[in-house]
Amino acid sequence: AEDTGVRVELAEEDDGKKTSIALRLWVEDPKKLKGKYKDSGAIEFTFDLNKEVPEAVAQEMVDSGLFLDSDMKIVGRSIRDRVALIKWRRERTISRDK
Amino acid sequence: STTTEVVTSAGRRFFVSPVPEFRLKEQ
Repeated sequence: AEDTGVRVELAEEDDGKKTSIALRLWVEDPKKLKGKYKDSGAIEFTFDLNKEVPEAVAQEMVDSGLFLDSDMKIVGRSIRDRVALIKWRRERTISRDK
Repeated sequence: STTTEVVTSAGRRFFVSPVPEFRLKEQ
């Protein structure tokens, strides 16, 4: 995935079954953000792989003052990339088991 | 604990805590 300067990783081990999974997001490279970044730290949250939209979570982070509006897209894309990877890994595991 | 809980108007919970040193990219 593209290096957005925002890291998103699993905050728990993926058992491959749960649809709601804990993720952790933090800014690794503030220079890649458009807005002036104030260090908010690592943000942990749960994400429903089937129902939720990464951009909507990013919007909520903006609304909560964790990011500026100008960085909503980059945060959303970072979450989207990680979610896609998690889904891809799950699909691969399922097809391997078959 | 240094973790702060942020609850959004949509009811989502964000748990914010300091990023460990080793996680940060060397500047």
